[in-house]
Amino acid sequence: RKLLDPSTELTADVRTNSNATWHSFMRFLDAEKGSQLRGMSELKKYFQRFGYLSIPNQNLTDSFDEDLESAVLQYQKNLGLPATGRLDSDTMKEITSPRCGVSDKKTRTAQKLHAKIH
Amino acid sequence: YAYFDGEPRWDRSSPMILTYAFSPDHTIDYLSSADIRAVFERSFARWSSVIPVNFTEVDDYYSADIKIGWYRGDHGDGQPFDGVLGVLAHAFSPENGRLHLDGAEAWAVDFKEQKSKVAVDLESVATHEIGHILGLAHSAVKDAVMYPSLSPRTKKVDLRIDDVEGIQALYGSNPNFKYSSLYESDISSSRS
Repeated sequence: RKLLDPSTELTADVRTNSNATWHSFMRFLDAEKGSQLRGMSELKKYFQRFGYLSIPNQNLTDSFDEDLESAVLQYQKNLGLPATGRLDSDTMKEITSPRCGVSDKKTRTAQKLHAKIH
Repeated sequence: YAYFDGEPRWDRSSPMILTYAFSPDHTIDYLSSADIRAVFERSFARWSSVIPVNFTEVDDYYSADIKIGWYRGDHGDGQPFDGVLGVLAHAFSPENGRLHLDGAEAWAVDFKEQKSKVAVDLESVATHEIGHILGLAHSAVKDAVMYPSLSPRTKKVDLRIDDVEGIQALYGSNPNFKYSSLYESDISSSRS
């Protein structure tokens, strides 16, 4: 009997929301620092494209290293997701969603001024 | 809300009028020109209703402040499109004015007519990209128009308080703007 992949349920959920390229990232669901998964370098290119990684292409490896963890954390923070540093289901759902091509880099979040009455 | 580095904005004398035009060569043929024009008119009007900036369509594409066109794959600006879904569109920060939509998408002005499962609402994307044209970057607020992602067959066109506060901090408020025109849920969450 064919065993179900743990990501099957989520995969079905995002199928209509993702294109073929990004849909393949679903195989990285629940990966975290220390994981070594074939094709992880493609996910790194995604983070590179949207301004979260600045490693040259030739140095992109398939290991979930510290740089990728920091990119995932920044991505989660920028998009209002729980900051787990892991490729959890919320994060994967967002990564595989269609989006605007404008990089998330070089943005400055406005700081609200806090006044005190003395 | 967030801004691009340096907080670029359009710097024109008041009252500010920005012109826009559609590329005569880079367009799509399955939506009528009238429908496309109506969508963009509504999208520009949404931003115009909260800031003192007016948008006028002009015929001369090359002299327009905002240049709108549909492109496929590598179209020469260093940001190639990637086919169906993935990246839907992109625009440049002030005062560049280029607004590009991916010609490979199934663009929709009415989901009753556009039956594709991967149809993308043109008005939602247009409203988002105009936000970039004006100087807003991506927001972390999921309901905001400036949130970067949009699911197929989803409409998100109404400016939320995060979008309004962000753009008004750049351009000031339209004197006719009333907070009561925003979602009640937005107003109450802002108050809290």
